[in-house]
Amino acid sequence: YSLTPGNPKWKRNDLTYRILNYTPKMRQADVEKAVQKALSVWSNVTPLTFKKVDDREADIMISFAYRDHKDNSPFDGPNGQLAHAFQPGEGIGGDVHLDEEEDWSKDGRGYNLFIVLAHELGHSLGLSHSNDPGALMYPSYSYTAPNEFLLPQDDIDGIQAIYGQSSA
Amino acid sequence: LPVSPEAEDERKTLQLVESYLQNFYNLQKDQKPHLRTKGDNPIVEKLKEMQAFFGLQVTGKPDLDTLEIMKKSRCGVPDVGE
Repeated sequence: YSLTPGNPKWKRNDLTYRILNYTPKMRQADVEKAVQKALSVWSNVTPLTFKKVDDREADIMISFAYRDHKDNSPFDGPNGQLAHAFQPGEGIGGDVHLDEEEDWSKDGRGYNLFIVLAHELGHSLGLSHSNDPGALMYPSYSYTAPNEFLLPQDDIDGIQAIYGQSSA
Repeated sequence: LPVSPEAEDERKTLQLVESYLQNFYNLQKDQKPHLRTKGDNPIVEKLKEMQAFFGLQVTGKPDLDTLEIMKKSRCGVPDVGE
C-alpha cells in the first residue's frame, strides 16, 4: 500500500457524506446502496463512521460529472479515466467525482459503481495507489462481484496505518 | 502525400504515452524531448517510473506490456504525488 504524500488524514472519525446527484444509468436506490456498501468497506476495519446528510456540505461530496467539471481534471468520455477523488481536507478535499459518461452498473456489465467508489473512497481517506495488483487501491479497474468482495489485506494494512483498527 | 500506416500508429502511440505520463506521472508538457537541449529524456525517465510501479520490465520504452497497462480503464488520480 501507499499513503498519500504528506500523510493527510481526517481529524475526526465521524465523517459525513452527501450524494449531490445521480446517474440516469442506475436506479437511485442502487446508487445509494453502492455508496453505503463502499463506505462500509472502510468503516468495517477502522474506527471511522459515515453519516449521510442531504441539506449541507459534507466531508465527502459524491457526484457524477461530465468532461470539464471545474476542478482542473476534466474527464475524458467513455472508458479511460473512470473517476477521481481528493485527499482528506477542507472544501473539495475528500470529494469523489465519477465520470457520467461511463456505463455504470450494479453488476458485472460496464463498470461496477461499488468497486470504483470503494477505490475512490480510499483516496478520500488518505490512501494512494498500491502497486499490488490484487489490492483495491491498484489503479486499474478489475471487477469482483460485490457480494463476494473482501477488502484485500494490503488495503486493510494501509487504512489501519492511518486510522488504526476497528474498535468493534 | 498520405501518411504511412506505420507512421500514423507511431504517432498515436507517442500521443498515448505522453498523455498517460502527463496525467499520472507529472510529465510536464514542456518536457518534450524536442524542447530540451541536454540531459535525460524525461519521457524515458517517467516511463521507467511507471514500469517499476506496475512491476513491468523497466526498459524506458513503450513495449506491448506497457501499452496494455496504459490502455486499461483506471482511476484518474496520479500515481505520484504532485
